[in-house]
Amino acid sequence: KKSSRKTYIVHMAKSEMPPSFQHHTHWYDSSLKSVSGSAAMLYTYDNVIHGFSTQLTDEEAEQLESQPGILAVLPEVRYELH
Amino acid sequence: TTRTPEFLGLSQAAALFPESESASEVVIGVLDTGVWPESKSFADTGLGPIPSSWKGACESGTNFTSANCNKKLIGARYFAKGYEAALGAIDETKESRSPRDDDGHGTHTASTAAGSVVEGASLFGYAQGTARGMATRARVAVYKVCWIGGCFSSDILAAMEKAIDDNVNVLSMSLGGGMSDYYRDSVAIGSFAAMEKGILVSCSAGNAGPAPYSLSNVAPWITTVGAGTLDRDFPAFVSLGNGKNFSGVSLYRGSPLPGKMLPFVYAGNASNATNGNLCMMDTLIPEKVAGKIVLCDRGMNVRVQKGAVVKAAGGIGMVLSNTAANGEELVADAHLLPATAVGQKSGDAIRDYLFSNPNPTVTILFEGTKVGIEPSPVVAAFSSRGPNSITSEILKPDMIAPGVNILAGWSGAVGPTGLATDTRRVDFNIISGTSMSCPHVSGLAGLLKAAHPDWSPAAIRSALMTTAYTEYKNKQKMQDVATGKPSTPFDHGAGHVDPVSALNPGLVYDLTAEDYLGFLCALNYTEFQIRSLARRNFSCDASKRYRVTDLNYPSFAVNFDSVMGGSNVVKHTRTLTNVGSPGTYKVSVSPETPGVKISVEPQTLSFSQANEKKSYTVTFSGSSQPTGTNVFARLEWSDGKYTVSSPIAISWT
Repeated sequence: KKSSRKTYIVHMAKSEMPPSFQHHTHWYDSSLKSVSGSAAMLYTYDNVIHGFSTQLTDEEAEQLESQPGILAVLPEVRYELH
Repeated sequence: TTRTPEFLGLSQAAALFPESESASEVVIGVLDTGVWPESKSFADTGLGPIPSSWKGACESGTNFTSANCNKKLIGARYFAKGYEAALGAIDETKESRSPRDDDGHGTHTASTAAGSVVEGASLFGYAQGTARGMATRARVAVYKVCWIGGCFSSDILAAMEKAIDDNVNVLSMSLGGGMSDYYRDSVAIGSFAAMEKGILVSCSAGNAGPAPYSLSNVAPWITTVGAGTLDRDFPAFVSLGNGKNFSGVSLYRGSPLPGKMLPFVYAGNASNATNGNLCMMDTLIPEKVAGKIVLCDRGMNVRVQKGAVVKAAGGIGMVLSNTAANGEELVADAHLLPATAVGQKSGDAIRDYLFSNPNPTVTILFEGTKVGIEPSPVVAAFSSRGPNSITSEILKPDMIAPGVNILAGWSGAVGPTGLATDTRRVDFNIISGTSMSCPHVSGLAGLLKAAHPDWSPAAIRSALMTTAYTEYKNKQKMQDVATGKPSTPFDHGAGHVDPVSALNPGLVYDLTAEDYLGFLCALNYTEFQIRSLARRNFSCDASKRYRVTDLNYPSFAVNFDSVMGGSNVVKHTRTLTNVGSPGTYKVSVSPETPGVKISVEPQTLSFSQANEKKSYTVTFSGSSQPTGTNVFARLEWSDGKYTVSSPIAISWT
């Protein structure tokens, strides 16, 4: 279960992007790679949130949440039609 | 849709709504199961060039190319990365990896909001008429985020991201999930961003009624829509061997029953399963139901599947009985065999007849479509109810709109029941839910946006709320089918939409993104939570006292602590903006509310300029009442020409 991956929505504090990065998506990718070499971003967002979605294990999600510039790592929710 | 334009007064007031350029400049984005582009509801006859502001696209995929779009359907995108990450690659033999709607729900909602005029629409002759969306000249952009396995929030966010880039004016979302706080709810998060861009977001309130605290999509920057009935019905009576008749509804069209009384059996007595009364798959004993009409109870499996189960077991017809959960609410279905749905009381009486008669017999008399049904609208039993479980000081739902037995466009990939065994194909289908009432309001918002391009999403919602009605023309109060009594603001919010009045509301309660940020401060959101939701560095002003009751909402929800003695005093501040002609408005509050004194200062507001703003304060002074007490009232400002009405819900918790 620990190793199984789930989708997370990662909220980033875009204004805290380190000056060494040219573009915020590079910073997002670097933050992601620091906790998981294999994870890829499903989507990046800039209108609705500043951040991205990706698949992580619970452990990786916890590690990512403690990274600088990370506001929240929220598990994906499944919605239903009404 | 058929009938709702007349029911809402749109047909009679067509001249009031601009058919000019502005009406066709409005783009309504629909996040749902996609679209069936061949539906006549997306014909673009008479529409001019695509608005220059439009930045969207028509994406290709399984069974869908950009050629499927036109000047009505101007955008079509699909989002499946989250869905496939969660459930694996889409099986393209089962669903189209494209904007194409394999389900029907998305075509239904999109055509309800903005479908073109289609003469001679019906479902097997039921609900016959001229079908049209609420905003017939608005453009449609669909964003497919819902798949067989559900609608995943990473896809929903991606679709909202794109819809904002594409420049939609209204977003319609007939979906919901959980009841988490706003900063954890992707629909609330994406809607905040959309609201900031001037996009009105209209969402379904949920179908978890009539239980209280059952709402979805309650963020104050979202327009939350409950469901009411129309003045149309599809009667199909149950006629028992003892001569008694019971009302039912049905959309069955097919081989008639034999013209005689037929043997009748209760499913619970024709099954070895403990829940055999529910007519679930493989639970009926063919020898016991063959050639008979079967009484099934609602619950667990979908209603139309019960009919298919009876048919598969050799039954020739079905009477489907409501249980306490749905009471007397009658939702019609296009069953695969002669079938009718009856209310709980009728179901109980029919069951008693079955148990007390050695040779029970029955037949079903189908009467087609009836209009002019009263009382109507009534609040649908399934429509989710307040109070607001996340922020009790914000009254939700905001309003109700038609959501029961709504005819609109359908997919060509699936039958009207949605069952795999249903090989029928239809252009229009009749279904029910707050999924259907939401796009009504989305389309009406589009009409208002066309008439008042400078109005904010909050102003549009305010106009729809302060002109909504809660009484019938005979002054009787609107009813709740779940109780048979007058509905309350926890059921109908501000009331049932009245778009013609909403066009000229006189005054509106406007709101900006900063107002909503202040609301988040009043909720004691952390800086991180506000930054997550609002994508900006925003610090609540430590020297300022933020109060939820200061949010300039067009309705009032007041909570008294039943423990505290008489000294319960709550103040709400509101600001009205003049969008009508100059006038002096006087306030009234009615009816008298036991246990609470309501006073308003000042008592009159005079407006001489357009967009002039005036504020007032309402003071609620409550005496102690038992926990769980609710009282309701309405606060109205009137200058003799306009009436600006707000519901008040007061609770002792």
